[in-house]
Amino acid sequence: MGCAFVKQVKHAPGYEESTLLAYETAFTIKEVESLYELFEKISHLIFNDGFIHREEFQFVLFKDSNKRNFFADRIFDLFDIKGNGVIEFGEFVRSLSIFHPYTSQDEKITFAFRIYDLKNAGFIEREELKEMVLALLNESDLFLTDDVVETIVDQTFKQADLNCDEKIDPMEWKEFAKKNPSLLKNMTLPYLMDITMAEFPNFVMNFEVVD
Amino acid sequence: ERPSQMNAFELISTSQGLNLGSLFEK
Repeated sequence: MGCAFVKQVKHAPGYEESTLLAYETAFTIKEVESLYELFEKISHLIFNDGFIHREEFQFVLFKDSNKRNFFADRIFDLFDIKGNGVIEFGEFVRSLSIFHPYTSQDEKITFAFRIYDLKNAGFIEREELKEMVLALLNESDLFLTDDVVETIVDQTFKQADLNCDEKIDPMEWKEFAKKNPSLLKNMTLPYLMDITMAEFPNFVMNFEVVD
Repeated sequence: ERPSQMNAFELISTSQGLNLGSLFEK
């Protein structure tokens, strides 16, 4: 009787089959396999446990694991679909699929709405919008007086809040985003078109000794 | 465009934290 040896490929916990992920997303099987390479690189940067932690996500975006950024935090929280504090491989692929050039504009509009709906309440309030503008100013070199910030928020609400109830709901957001397509510019990553040809960056951690 | 005429979402969308291209840039 012969023995058959089946080569077992070791995958990180939370790994999902590439065929399933390709079926559910805009990626092909080969593209999902390429994304696994990228996922492996990021998830072994600091914690080496096969999950992407917040610090690892921040490091690849800013080359600094300690830099906190309001909007990077929002993106991380949405990628972390299960809400368990880490991004698993399946969550990584499903979330990146939203940014694929072939994904419909409607899906991108919905995802962008979820980024800006800070309280997950199903609408964007004036105070939330102001909070986001202030967060943006905080991370940039742009300084605007409080009056100017109020004016910007007021004018945006005038354009987007069609029923004047002081809330931007998903339908109003959809209308507004369609009239202002530049808002969705960062919702499409051209890199994802040629992902099987890509050589992913080698992220290198610089550990600094803090006294 | 004067800042006071800017659309708040357009301003927000310039955040580096919303630019996932860095995941792929060498």
